[in-house]
Amino acid sequence: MKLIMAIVSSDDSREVLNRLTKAGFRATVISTTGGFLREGNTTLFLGTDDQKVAQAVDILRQTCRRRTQWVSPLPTLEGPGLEMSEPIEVSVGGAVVFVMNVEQFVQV
Amino acid sequence: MKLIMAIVSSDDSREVLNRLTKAGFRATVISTTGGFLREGNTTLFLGTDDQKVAQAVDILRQTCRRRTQWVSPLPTLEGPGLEMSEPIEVSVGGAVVFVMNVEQFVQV
Amino acid sequence: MKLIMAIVSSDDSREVLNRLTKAGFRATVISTTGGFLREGNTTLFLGTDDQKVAQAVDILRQTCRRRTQWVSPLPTLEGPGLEMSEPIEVSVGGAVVFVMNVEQFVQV
Ligand SMILES: Nc1ncnc2c1ncn2[C@@H]1O[C@@H]2COP(=O)(O)O[C@H]3[C@@H](O)[C@H](n4cnc5c(N)ncnc54)O[C@@H]3COP(=O)(O)O[C@H]2[C@H]1O
Ligand SMILES: Nc1ncnc2c1ncn2[C@@H]1O[C@@H]2COP(=O)(O)O[C@H]3[C@@H](O)[C@H](n4cnc5c(N)ncnc54)O[C@@H]3COP(=O)(O)O[C@H]2[C@H]1O
Ligand SMILES: Nc1ncnc2c1ncn2[C@@H]1O[C@@H]2COP(=O)(O)O[C@H]3[C@@H](O)[C@H](n4cnc5c(N)ncnc54)O[C@@H]3COP(=O)(O)O[C@H]2[C@H]1O
Repeated sequence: MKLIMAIVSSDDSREVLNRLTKAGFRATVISTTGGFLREGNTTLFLGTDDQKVAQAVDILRQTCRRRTQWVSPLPTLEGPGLEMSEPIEVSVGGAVVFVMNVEQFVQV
Repeated sequence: MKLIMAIVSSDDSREVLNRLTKAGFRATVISTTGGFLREGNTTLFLGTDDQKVAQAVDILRQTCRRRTQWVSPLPTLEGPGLEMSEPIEVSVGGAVVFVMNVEQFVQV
Repeated sequence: MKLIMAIVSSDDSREVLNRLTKAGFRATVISTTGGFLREGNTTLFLGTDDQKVAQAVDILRQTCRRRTQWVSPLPTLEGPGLEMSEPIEVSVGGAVVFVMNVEQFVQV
């Protein structure tokens, strides 16, 4: 068994969850925040059989299309004056996926 | 060391946490949402020695008794008219537990 | 690739995140609750190359200084009368860090 941790944009999370559930995947959903933009995003944890990992990743690829957006990262702790950086172009909307091994799975 | 991720129903989470803490386990608690029913549940992360995993799982088994409940899953993205399924009987209240290996543990 | 799960006090989380981001780490932030004190804390998930784990742990060590505080743990489920324990001295403010192996990393 593997545990998939997928961080997706909140705009895509409903669609992703519908497609994953329809394909028989089980998931637990967490509201999270991005470390860089400090904006809300969504993290999904999916425990699944080893041979279904590729299918889950496919669904994530198809649903979470990457797109670019101009943003101003938050001023850092050093103070708003010194560190207010120029707006930068970041790519958002994709999915960041980590697959980990599960040593033991128990369903009570 | 192992990291246990246990998803329990929110009704059971207080009791589970009391029993685990009393038995000397340390835990971090996250409010999460179920992918299928889209209802709130609770996820516990417990880092523990390898030989205490079985005891933690026992406490989860004893505290999270599984019971059945009739529910209508949310209408999916295709629109409320087409996909409104019949109420179905689901079993809730159990615990879903993943045990993963920890390569390094650091306490600052 | 490794996935670092670091539980830090909420007071330290902004500073920690600033330093990690400045050092080029990527992170996802979750508002969590401590199992014992039932107070809010912050959990960071950081996916990073194997050889950068030590640097991330260093930043956590430098930023999350441990300090002691007197607290009364919540009365447990057995009832406020019976289990109201004496205030105890706990050390807070440190960081609890788990490093796990990532079998597959996908960025869509
Ligand atoms: N130091 C930096 N310099 C320039 N641009 C930067 C940057 N850090 C992040 N970005 C850009 O900003 C987007 C949002 O990052 P954020 O950290 O808010 O939100 C992230 C974060 O929550 C999570 N994430 C990404 N990589 C991660 C990792 N290695 N570990 C943990 N979480 C990660 O996925 C979200 C989306 O990441 P994604 O890569 O698609 O999109 C990122 C990336 O395009
Ligand atoms: N496609 C489907 N068809 C019919 N019935 C379905 C179904 N998906 C889920 N159910 C039923 O609905 C209950 C609640 O699922 P939910 O996804 O909201 O809430 C889940 C989810 O948050 C988590 N979970 C379960 N299996 C998981 C997995 N493999 N990976 C990640 N999270 C999982 O644990 C919660 C409780 O799961 P549990 O199995 O006890 O109970 C499940 C199960 O009995
Ligand atoms: N049974 C007990 N008896 C006496 N004192 C106790 C205790 N359990 C916890 N403490 C003390 O209380 C502090 C807060 O614990 P809490 O569980 O609320 O908040 C914890 C918890 O959210 C998380 N954590 C610590 N160890 C963990 C583990 N093995 N697995 C999962 N989460 C852990 O990190 C937070 C800070 O932990 P830290 O060790 O720095 O600080 C702990 C520790 O000093």
